[in-house]
Amino acid sequence: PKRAYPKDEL
Amino acid sequence: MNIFRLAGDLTHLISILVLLLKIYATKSCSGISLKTQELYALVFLARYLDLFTDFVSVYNTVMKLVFIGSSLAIVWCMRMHRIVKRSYNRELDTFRHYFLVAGSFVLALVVHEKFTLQEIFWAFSIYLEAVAILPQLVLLQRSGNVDNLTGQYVFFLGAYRAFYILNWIYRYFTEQRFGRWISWISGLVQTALYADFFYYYFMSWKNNAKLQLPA
Repeated sequence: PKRAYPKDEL
Repeated sequence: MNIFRLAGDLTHLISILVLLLKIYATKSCSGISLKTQELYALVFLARYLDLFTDFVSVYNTVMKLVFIGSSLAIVWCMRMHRIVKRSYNRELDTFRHYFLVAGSFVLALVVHEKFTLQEIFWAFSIYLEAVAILPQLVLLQRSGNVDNLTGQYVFFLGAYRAFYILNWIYRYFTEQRFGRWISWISGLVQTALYADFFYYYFMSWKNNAKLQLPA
């Protein structure tokens, strides 16, 4: 399943 | 990292530098809402709880430290600095921002991705950032004419999240992974709140007139 991308954003 | 997100981060950084320049150069914080600055400090503290636990990249860590440090420094400056605090428009900056904090936290308790402390605080920071500009926009409407640096500060602050929305669209199509819809919706609300400001900012720029927000 599509996963939310990791918290690599500010 | 993509060009939209880099542009967003740099625009965000520029907004902070413009605000620091205004306070440092004019030794005044007139027209700046202390409440919005406090809300932003809270947003960064709540969002970057993983600062010491999850290392993403040097860039990511450095930017987090810059955002936390600068927002706390501005709040300190506006509250404690002998000269700067005298120019704070206390009587105009009356938005009850505690309701924004409480509302965002309650919403985060109800709507989040995982019921963990870090996820709850992350969602709280996303919701709070969406509304954090409200005290500042209300202050601008009340304080009549807006000085250039303050107008530029709000403009860049609004523009950065618009770049993030482009970043989420880009990532959706290139990484085949849906974004976090909490960020999507909050980011759209946040950018929409700036819509009328952007309109009056553009008109003042086009007519080469002073920026005036209708009361």
